[in-house]
Amino acid sequence: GTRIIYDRKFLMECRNSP
Amino acid sequence: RKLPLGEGLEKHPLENRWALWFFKNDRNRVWQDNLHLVTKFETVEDFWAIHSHIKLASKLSSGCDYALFKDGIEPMWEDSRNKHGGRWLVSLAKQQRQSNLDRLWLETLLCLIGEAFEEYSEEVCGAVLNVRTKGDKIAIWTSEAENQPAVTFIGRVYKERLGLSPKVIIGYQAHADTATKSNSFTKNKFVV
Repeated sequence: GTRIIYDRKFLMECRNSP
Repeated sequence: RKLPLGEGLEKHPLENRWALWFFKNDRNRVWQDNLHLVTKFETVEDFWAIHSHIKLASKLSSGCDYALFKDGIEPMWEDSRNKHGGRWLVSLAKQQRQSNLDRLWLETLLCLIGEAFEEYSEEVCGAVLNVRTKGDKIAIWTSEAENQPAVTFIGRVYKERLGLSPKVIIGYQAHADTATKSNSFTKNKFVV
C-alpha cells in the first residue's frame, strides 16, 4: 500500500517547474 | 514524497528505477549488439531531463526502437521476467507518426513511471517503441500472459490514457506466440 503513484497532471507540472 | 536535496532542489522519487534502451538496426551485427543502454533514472525530474535531451520518437530513423524497462529487466523476450509475458500492442498508421506518435509514446512513459496501473503495475515490465516504415508500434510489456485480471486491467487503463476511441480495438499477444509465429499474424489473447 505504499506504492508511489503520480498522475498525469502532476508529472506534467514537474516538467514545467524550474 | 520528496528527497531533501537543499532548498528548491527537491526531486520526486519514482516507485521504480527505469532503464532507457535504444536499438539501431544494423544488419551486419547480431540483434543484441544493436541494443544499447542509454541511461537509468529514478526521479520525475531526471525523467524530464532525459526526455528533453533525446530525439523525439517521430525523429528516429526507421528500424530504430526505444525501450523503457524496469531496472534489471532486459527488453527482450528471453529475460526471465518477460518469457511468460506478452504485450498490449498499439499499431499506428503511417500518417500517425507526425500527428500522434510523440504524444502516444510520452503518455505510455508517463503511465509507466507514474505507476498508472495501481497494484497491477507490479506486472508491468516496460514499454517498447518500434519506428518502422510500414507503420510504427508502441507496446506495454507485462510479465505473465495468463494473469487475466492484471492484463485486462492494464489494457483498459492504457487504452483510456492514450485517449483511443472506443471503436479502436487493441490486442494483447503472448511473446511465446509472437516468437513462434510462422507469418506476421499473431493471435490476440485478449482485446480491449
